[in-house]
Amino acid sequence: SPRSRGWEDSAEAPGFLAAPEDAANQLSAGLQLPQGEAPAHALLPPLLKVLHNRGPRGWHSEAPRLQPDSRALRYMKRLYRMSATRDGIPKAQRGRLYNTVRLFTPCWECEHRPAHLGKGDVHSVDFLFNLDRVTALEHLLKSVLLYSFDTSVPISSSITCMCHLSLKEHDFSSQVCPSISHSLAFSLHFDVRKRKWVEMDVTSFLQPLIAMNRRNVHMALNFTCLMGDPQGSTKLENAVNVTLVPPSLLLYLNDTSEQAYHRGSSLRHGRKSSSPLVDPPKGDRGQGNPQGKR
Amino acid sequence: ASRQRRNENPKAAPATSARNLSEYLKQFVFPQNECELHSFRLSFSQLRWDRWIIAPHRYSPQFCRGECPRALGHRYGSPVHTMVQTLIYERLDPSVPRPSCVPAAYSPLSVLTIEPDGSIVYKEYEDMIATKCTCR
Repeated sequence: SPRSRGWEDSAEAPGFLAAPEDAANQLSAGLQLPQGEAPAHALLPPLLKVLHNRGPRGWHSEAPRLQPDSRALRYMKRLYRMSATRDGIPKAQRGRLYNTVRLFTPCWECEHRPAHLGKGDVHSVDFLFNLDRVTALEHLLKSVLLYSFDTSVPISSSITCMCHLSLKEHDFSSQVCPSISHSLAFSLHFDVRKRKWVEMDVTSFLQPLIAMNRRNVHMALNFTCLMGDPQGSTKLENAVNVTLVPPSLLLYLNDTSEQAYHRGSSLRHGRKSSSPLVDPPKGDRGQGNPQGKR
Repeated sequence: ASRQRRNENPKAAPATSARNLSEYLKQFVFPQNECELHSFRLSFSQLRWDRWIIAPHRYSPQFCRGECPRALGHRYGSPVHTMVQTLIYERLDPSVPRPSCVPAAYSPLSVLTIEPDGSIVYKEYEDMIATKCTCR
C-alpha cells in the first residue's frame, strides 16, 4: 500500500519478493497501472518497484527462470527441513553462523574420455560455476563440492575414488590456455547403496577467489574409482566404471545486509522498548491475549 | 448535584443525570476493538509465487489492528509521547492523528527460492512476522 514505508524508499526489498513476470502482470492489471510507464514508478508499491528497477521494460525483460537440477533441489529441501520449521521459522542451532546457503550447478562441463575406457583409467572432467548471484555483502563461511556418482554396477560394497581437483585461472589478457593456479588431491569414499551425496570441503581452495569477488570458477577434476574401501584391498583389477554426476557447489554465507536475519545480534533482537517503562508484563494486549485486558 | 437537583425539582426525570454519568464514564471505557495482534496466513501458491518460492508453503505475517485506548499505561510499552499525542488530538487540534496500532517486534522467516539463473538459495530474512503490537 502507498503508506508502507521502508521498502518504498530503498529498492532493497528481499530478493524473493521480486515476483516474476506473470505475478507482476497480475498485480499491475489489478492496480490498473500503465505498463512500463516511468511516472508510474513513483506510485508502485515496493513489490512492483523492485521489478521495475530491473530495467526500463521492467518484468518483460525478465528472462524466464532456469529450472534447477532435481537432485540439487532434493538436497536443498532436506537442508531447509533441517534449518527451519514447517512455518519457516529458523531453528535455533547452537553455533550456526550462516543465514544464507547458495547451491550452484555447473553452467557447463565437458568430460575428456580416454580413447579406450580401460580398467582404472583416469576420468577427467572440466566444469565452470557462475557465481553472479553472490552479493558483495555475503561473506563466505564454508564451501563444499557435492559429488554423486552413477555406477552401472549393482554392487553392495563401497567405492573409493582418488580425485585430483585443480582450479583453472583464465588470464583473458593473454590468449594462452588457462593456467592452473591451485590443485587439491583427495580421496572420496562412499557406499553406493545409500547413493548419498559425497561432500568435499573446498573452503580454503575457493576462499581467495570468493574474496576477490571472482564471478566464474573453472575447475578440472581427474578421478579414478576402485571397488572396496580404503582400508581393505582395492586392487587395480577392482576398478569400476563410474560416471561423475556434475558436482554442485554449495556456499554457506553470512549475509551482512540489513534485511538478513543476524543471530545473536543484540541490536536487533531482544532490544528493550524505547520507552522508559519496563517491558509490559505477561498477558498484555500486545501479546494478542484479550483476557490480559484487565 | 443530581440529589440536589432532585430535591429542588423532584419531577425531573432521573434519566438526565444517569445519561450525564454514562457520557462522563464513556471516556474511560476501553474500546472493544482494542489494538492487538491478528493472525493472517497466506500460501505463496495463492500469489502464484510458488514457482520460485519452494518453501515454506504457508506464511503467517500477522498484523496489528484496533484502537489505541486513552489510558495506555505500560500495557503497550508506549512512550509518554503517545499519551501527549492523544491529549493534543482531544484537546488542542483534532487534525493531529490519534496514536496508531503498529507492530513492536518481529521474528525472522527462512525462505528457499530458485534464482533466475537456476541456482537455489536458502535465506533467513529479518522482520518478516509481527509478534507484538504497540501504540505509537
